[in-house]
Amino acid sequence: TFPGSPKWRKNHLTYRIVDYTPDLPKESVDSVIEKALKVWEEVTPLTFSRLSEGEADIMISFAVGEHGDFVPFDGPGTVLAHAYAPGLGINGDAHFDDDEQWTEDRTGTNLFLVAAHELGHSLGLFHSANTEALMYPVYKSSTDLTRFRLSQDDVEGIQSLYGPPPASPDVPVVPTTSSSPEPESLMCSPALSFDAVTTLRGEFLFFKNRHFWRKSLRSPEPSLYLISSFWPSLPSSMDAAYEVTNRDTVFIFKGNQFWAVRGHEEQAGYPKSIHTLGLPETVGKIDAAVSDKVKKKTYFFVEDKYWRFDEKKQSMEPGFPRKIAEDFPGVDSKVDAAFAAFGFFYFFSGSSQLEFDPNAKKVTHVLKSNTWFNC
Amino acid sequence: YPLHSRAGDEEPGMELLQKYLENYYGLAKDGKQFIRKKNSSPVVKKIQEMQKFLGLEMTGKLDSSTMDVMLKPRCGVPDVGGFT
Repeated sequence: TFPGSPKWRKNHLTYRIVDYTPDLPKESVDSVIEKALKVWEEVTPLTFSRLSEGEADIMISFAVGEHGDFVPFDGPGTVLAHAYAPGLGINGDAHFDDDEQWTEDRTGTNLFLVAAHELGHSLGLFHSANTEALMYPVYKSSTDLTRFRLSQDDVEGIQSLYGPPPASPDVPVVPTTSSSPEPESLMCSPALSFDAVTTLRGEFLFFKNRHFWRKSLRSPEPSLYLISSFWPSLPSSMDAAYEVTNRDTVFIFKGNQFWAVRGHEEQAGYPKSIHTLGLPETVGKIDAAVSDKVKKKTYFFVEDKYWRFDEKKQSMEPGFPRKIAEDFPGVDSKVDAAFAAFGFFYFFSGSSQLEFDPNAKKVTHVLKSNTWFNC
Repeated sequence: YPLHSRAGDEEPGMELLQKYLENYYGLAKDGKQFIRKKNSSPVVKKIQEMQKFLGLEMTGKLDSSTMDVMLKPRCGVPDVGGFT
């Protein structure tokens, strides 16, 4: 935050686009600014409404050279924009250098990326030294706009000023560590369900929307992180995840694509199509996956059926799909997530969890999904 | 007689470095020729401060990777210090 941590003393703020760049249609500028504000709206209790005249909290303008604030712009390149910390008058305002070529894509200077950054200043964030953060001062033209999201650093910064958004009980929208009381209450919600669960180098990862809980057997308390803070390219709201321990790789699935990571490293050559694994074209997504490291088989669950992949041969086994309920008696509901540990398979369906013994071929315990969190 | 320039006066990037440190890292604008004190402890410290903030190796020198980042487009708000 800025020295003295200036912030708005209200949660509803007004903004006005005072003038426009000739580089883009007015409607495009309107929609880009709205999208940039939404970035911050999603992680705070702040809301915004647009004024068409008069003094707004955040006045947005495009200008060249000296433009009335004694901090002149410098022509094309270098300084793209600047903005002022929350407060009266010029404070809160964002100025964009109209000597830049503003674009909606990456052919010029992307207005969305710069606007989201400047509006971060308008809300009270100073620059971040975290190179992954939106509030890092240097413009990154390589940012993948389709997968843009705030870093953990940005979210923690803005939430240190305004707190988290009002949360629904099942959605952990507060990306912070377990030391904060908010995710504590979310992770212990009896309604908690998961998108995917996997092991990773002896730890357990429980994915939910943009976040995951990381549980180590060495520490009793799980910690909550943004997925993007570990793996910036991975999608949120993933479908499935599993670890192949002898390859030291975790595979992540969403829709008809999958990614591979080794620890913090995202592997090159991904995402790949799930059909390269041998799943038929009729399968558009998988619900869950789990790998048996002893038998070196990976199971892919799709609705009420499953396929089995031979990790040694790297091919799908013949004779599949088979009915889940026939080979995993007691696992009758659609599987949201699964992982293997201590010789058992753990299947998650909504807020329920089934412990399944693959040797005895029976469910040995029916649990709540969040039993791993010691609630 | 024309004034002879001092060794290093024409080293490229020095003016940019001076402006960058003044604008974004609070280097005092004391009007003195920056070039004469570029190896002085306060300037080296400022360069290191900048390199640390930008995630670069803290050499304290104007090396090519530091220069590359300084030439990239950026936000005009200072990175450190007070903001007016």
